[in-house]
Amino acid sequence: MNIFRLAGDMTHLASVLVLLLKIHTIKSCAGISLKTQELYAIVFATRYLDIFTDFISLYNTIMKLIFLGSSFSIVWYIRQHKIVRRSYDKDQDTFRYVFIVLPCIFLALIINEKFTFKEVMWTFSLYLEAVAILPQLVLLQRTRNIDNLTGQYVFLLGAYRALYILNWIYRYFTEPHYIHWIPWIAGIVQTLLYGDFFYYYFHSWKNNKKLQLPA
Amino acid sequence: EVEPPPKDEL
Repeated sequence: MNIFRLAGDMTHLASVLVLLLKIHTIKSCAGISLKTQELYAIVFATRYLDIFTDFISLYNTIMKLIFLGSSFSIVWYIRQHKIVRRSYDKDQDTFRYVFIVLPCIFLALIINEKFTFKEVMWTFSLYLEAVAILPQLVLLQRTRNIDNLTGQYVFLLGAYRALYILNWIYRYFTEPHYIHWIPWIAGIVQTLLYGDFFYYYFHSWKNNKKLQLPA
Repeated sequence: EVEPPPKDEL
C-alpha cells in the first residue's frame, strides 16, 4: 500500500462519514441528492461481492464493511428517518436513474475483462461510480449554492479521485504487470467530472464568498 | 493462462 492509495481511501472514507455524521447531527439532508447516494450504495453492493469469497486483508474487509454500512445508512436516513426525510427536496432531485444505470449495464456487458457474473458486476460498479455524482452536481447547479456540507463532501470525493490516479501511476511504475485499463479510464472520467466543479469551488474559496454555480 | 491477482483496491 502506497501513501497515495492510503490517503485516497481516507479521503473517500471521510467523505462518506462526514456526510453521515452531519445528517445524523443536524437532522437534515438539504442539498444532498438521494439519487447519488442510492447509486453509491449500488456501487458498493455490486463491487464488494467478493467480500465473503476473497480475503485480501483485514484492512480491506473492514473498509468494505464500513463503506457498505455507511452508504446504506445515508440512504436510510434520507428515505426513512422521520425528521431527516422532511428536508429532502424531491422536486429538485430530478435526474433520471435510467440515463445513468442503463448505459452502465450495457457497457459492462460488452466491455469487461472477463464475462462472468462477478466480473461484469465489478465492471458495472466502476462505470456507475464514474457517473453517480451527476445527480448531485445537477442538484448543486439547480439550487445554485453550496453550503459547507455539500461543498466539503464533493471536495473530499474529488480529493479521493485525484489521489487514486496518483496511486495508479505509482503502482504502474513500481509493480510488474499492473495494468487495469477499465478502472483507469472510468476513474479518469470520474475525476474529470469533478474538474468543472473544482474550478468554481476554488474560485469561491479564493473570493471568500458563497459558491454560485453558473446556470 | 495465469490467474490475475485478487482486486485489492476499494
